[in-house]
Amino acid sequence: RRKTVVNMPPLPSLDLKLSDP
Amino acid sequence: DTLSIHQLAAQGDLNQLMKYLQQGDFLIDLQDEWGFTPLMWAAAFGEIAVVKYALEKGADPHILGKERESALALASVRGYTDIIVLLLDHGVDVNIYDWNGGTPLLYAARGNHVKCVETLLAKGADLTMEADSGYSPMDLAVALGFKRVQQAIENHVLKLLQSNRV
Repeated sequence: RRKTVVNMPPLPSLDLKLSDP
Repeated sequence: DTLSIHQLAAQGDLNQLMKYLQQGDFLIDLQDEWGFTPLMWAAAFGEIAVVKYALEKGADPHILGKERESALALASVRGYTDIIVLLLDHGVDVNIYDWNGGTPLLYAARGNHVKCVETLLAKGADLTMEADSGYSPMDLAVALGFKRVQQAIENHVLKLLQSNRV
């Protein structure tokens, strides 16, 4: 019986790289 | 075929975790391949009972991952305010930063977690600390349209200005 494993979500990016319209 | 102590912590399996620690209480600070402790896994997944238990068992909340990830930042990413309070009560640095220059406040703002932002600010989080990308918590809130986070930061600044008038 295989146990469920949860994955650590990656830290979100703090770089938004906004492009000018 | 058994789960690691990190998985037990992440999944909130307190019973199995207690059994695991019969091999030795020191195992509570066992770091995985990324340098994460069971406490960090529990904080990342909002497993407050495990966080409490780990701290009672002497888990070190100051341990950082390989990229300087902290339990406090991991809890802030998902807005687990109660866990944040617990960690801060155990003396962790509210302005701890990782290798992206990410602070708990930046992650809380990024995640649009208003209560979390308010709590961190009340506990002395530095709102001038920018990520390596150059963004401050306010920058993120404004750019992402998180009005209530923006408001929380503004209210905090107003409070600071008012208290200085004495």
